[in-house]
Amino acid sequence: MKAWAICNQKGGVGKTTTTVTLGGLLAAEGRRVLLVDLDPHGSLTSYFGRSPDAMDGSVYTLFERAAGGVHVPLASMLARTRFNGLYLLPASTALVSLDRQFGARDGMGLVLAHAFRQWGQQFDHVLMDCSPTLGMLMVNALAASDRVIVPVQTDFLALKGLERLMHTLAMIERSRGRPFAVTVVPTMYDSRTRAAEEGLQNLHARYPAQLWQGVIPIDTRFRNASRAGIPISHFAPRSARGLQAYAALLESLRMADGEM
Amino acid sequence: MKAWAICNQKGGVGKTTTTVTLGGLLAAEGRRVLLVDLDPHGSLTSYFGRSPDAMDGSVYTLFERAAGGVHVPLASMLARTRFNGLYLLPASTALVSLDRQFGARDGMGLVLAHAFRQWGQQFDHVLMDCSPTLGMLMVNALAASDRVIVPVQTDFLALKGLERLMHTLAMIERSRGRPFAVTVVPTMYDSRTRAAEEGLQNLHARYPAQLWQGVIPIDTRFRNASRAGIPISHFAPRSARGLQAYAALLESLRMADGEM
Ligand SMILES: Nc1ncnc2c1ncn2[C@@H]1O[C@H](COP(=O)(O)OP(=O)(O)OP(=O)(O)O)[C@@H](O)[C@H]1O
Ligand SMILES: Nc1ncnc2c1ncn2[C@@H]1O[C@H](COP(=O)(O)OP(=O)(O)OP(=O)(O)O)[C@@H](O)[C@H]1O
Ligand SMILES: [Mg+2]
Ligand SMILES: [Mg+2]
Repeated sequence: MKAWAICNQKGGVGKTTTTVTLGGLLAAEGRRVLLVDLDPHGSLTSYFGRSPDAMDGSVYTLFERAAGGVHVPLASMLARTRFNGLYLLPASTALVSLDRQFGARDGMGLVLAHAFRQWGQQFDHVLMDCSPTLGMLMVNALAASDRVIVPVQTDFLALKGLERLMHTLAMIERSRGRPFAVTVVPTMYDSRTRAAEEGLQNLHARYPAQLWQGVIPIDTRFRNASRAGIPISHFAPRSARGLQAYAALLESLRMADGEM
Repeated sequence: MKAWAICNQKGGVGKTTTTVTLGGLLAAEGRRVLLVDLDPHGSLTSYFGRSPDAMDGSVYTLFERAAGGVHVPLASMLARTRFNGLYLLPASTALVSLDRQFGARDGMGLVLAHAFRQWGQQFDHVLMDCSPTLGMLMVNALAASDRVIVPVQTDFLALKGLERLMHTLAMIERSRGRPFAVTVVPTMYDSRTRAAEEGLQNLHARYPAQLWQGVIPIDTRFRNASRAGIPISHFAPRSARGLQAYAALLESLRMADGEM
């Protein structure tokens, strides 16, 4: 099982869209995929028509029970989606108080990593959609991941945000003694504006080793797909610009993981 | 002094852009404006060329001292900007641990409200840029505000986010026994797409009393302005589409506050 964390402390850069699209593409190929919503705001959960206000099993259950030393069967938290091979571990708005409730306890940084070890046989891929906050949930996602995927817009504020995320990753690398595999993905790229062009050159200059060589273009079909609650892989024709770009990204991620 | 909180738990909807633009317009008219960066990610602080990693005085200092019962002079935290009348209370990345460190203490929800009472004579307007997280900082911003401004994109995921924010506001209203004045502002509106049109109708139907009757159009000058670190009010001609829309928004906000 391969675990990918999709993170960026900057908001609105396409984290949820990247998680849904890569997950949809993998499921369409017949893989078994678990999508994990680590954002108390629950965009990924809403995308699939569920409410993060609901009180049933969610990521919160996993942490609450772990704090009490209790093992939770995956089945009590797992939600099916309408799409073959695509499963969801939903978020709950209760996640917003996780740091306050359990932040001081030891071992809470490895709850997800331990859970993935138990569920390892059931899925081929796990994709974690992170919230824009650096707290216990993001620390868990990073600790449990084989690769960190960082969607980034090519504007000034977004580039500043990337600098800070790379600082954070470097800090965690030092304390865990193991480097992260990182792929930076330019999203919502509008080739008509000069600022985007310059932003991309800036990214090339700063992060040559981590930057994916393609871009995800602006494509209004992503909004239409999210309105319909359907991954764009199951919504738009294969030839759609945004979908083709994500299919190319998936190929490079697999090459990088040595999976081909 | 009037205090406005610019909030939305959904990321990338234009919170920082709205804070900078309204603040710039007010300062250009000769008002004394304090911009407060309540986002540990520090986009507003970066916008004005400062680093949220710097250890000098910031919003964090205010909370840390308040937790110890110590009064902090504003001067030790306040940063000047290059623009007359426009001041900044910068964020610090240390804010990310605020909930973990002080979440359980009493009275930490009113730190900002008390501080604004002391600084009241020095400014005409205070604008608070909130992070996409519902934690102590957002609770403080809401408690200290006379009006809550909610930038919203007109797509499905953003509308879902708005529902949750309105739930949260209703919850806080019940516990404080006083309603919030709320203005919902459609941002990055792209009149060419049908999804945006439908989203706007959806907003009209759901929130007729809180929705501003205009829209902020997509305008690439916002990105250029943020790259230059200059509020669009000091960067683009008065006739620029995005700037004109924000000037119209400012007029309606003042009418609503009975300030005209
Ligand atoms: N390539 C694209 N072209 C056009 N629109 C896009 C693209 N990618 C994402 N979007 C749209 O941009 C908006 C923001 O995307 P998304 O919600 O995935 O970002 P996010 O980083 O997950 O935000 P948050 O910080 O709130 O978690 C959504 O409405 C989405 O449909
Ligand atoms: N009306 C607009 N037209 C075009 N671009 C815009 C507009 N408003 C904001 N932007 C751009 O969209 C991006 C996101 O805006 P901004 O950073 O203000 O959102 P935010 O809600 O503060 O994000 P976060 O959740 O990270 O705090 C920025 O690059 C900004 O320049
Ligand atoms: Mg998201
Ligand atoms: Mg912001």
